[in-house]
Amino acid sequence: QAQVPPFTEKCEHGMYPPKAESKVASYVINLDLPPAERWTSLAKEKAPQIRDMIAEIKAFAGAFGNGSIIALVDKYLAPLADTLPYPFADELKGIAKATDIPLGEVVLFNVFYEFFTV
Amino acid sequence: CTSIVAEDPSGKLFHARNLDFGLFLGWDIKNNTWALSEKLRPIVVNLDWQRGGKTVFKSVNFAGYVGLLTAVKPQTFTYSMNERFSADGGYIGLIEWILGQRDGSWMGFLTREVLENATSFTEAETMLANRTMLAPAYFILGGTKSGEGAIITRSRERALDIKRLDPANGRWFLLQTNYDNWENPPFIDDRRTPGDNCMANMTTANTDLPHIFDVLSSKPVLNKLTTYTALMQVDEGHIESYIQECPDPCIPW
Repeated sequence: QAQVPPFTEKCEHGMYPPKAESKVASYVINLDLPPAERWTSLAKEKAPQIRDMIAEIKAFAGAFGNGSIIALVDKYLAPLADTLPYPFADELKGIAKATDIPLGEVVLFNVFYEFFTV
Repeated sequence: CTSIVAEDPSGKLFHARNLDFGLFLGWDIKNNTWALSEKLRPIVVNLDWQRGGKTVFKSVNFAGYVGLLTAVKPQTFTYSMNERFSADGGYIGLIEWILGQRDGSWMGFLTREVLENATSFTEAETMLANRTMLAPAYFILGGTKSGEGAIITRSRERALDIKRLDPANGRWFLLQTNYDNWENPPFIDDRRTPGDNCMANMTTANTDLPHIFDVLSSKPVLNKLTTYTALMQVDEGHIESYIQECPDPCIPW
């Protein structure tokens, strides 16, 4: 059922406000906290969903190279965190700790844009 | 992605965006969805970044991602970022970084720095236009005064072009997708023409967040990759966001 080009263009009207369940929830990030602690509360709450999302990226990457790409992520991207400017290395380590996700995979998510722009 | 900065007849500025992500990362033929886009929607969050109990800026983030893709610094500027594809892509900058050449900025981290430190539209524009980066990008900025709106087209080294609002000459909105604005978009992914048409149909007199939400909810500006729509108004420091899904029939990108 997905529509392929050329598509039918129609300008929508009266779409706002959208359904209440589509509204995104709000959180506070306290910049006065040490970087490693800023994300703890949010990361813990969203840990299952973040794990799901990273699993999807790994599944995609795993389709190439028989899992060797994932091995490279775990081996090389975790040390990359320490080369990142302050305060980002500590923030990523805090997220990894709060979610119990390997640091290399948290780094992968945070540098995914740089990977993806080809 | 599609980002829009628009100005109403009184000079009030509005900024909104669709965040599209997940192209080619697993098409679910049963549900007509992109696998990664589906996994991103549950981790969309609004963040209020505070120091000393006061808001410094607000953003829409994916939980676990510490950089910024969509944000407002109240009474100062609004910001969004669209992906720019290039053969000289971010993976080259990434390899250079790993090999020890670390003079470039990571997109997400540069934008954190801009939102935390820039104190004006002009300062934000200068920072986003001039820093060496690891990856190309489009930065879309809105300010507080009439005419303060810009699309900064970035290569890794420099700003290739800055297109600004010019309401005195009829350019009362800027709309940016994922292609350089001085070239035609590919016909298989032309969200610019329908977006421009819907903005023109909306007219400057009706410029407000609900009407811009209508434009961003119109296919193919809304498509199967769209994860959320964010709406921002700088004077009020307002940001709101909504998870988006594109009901069939809907273009995959």
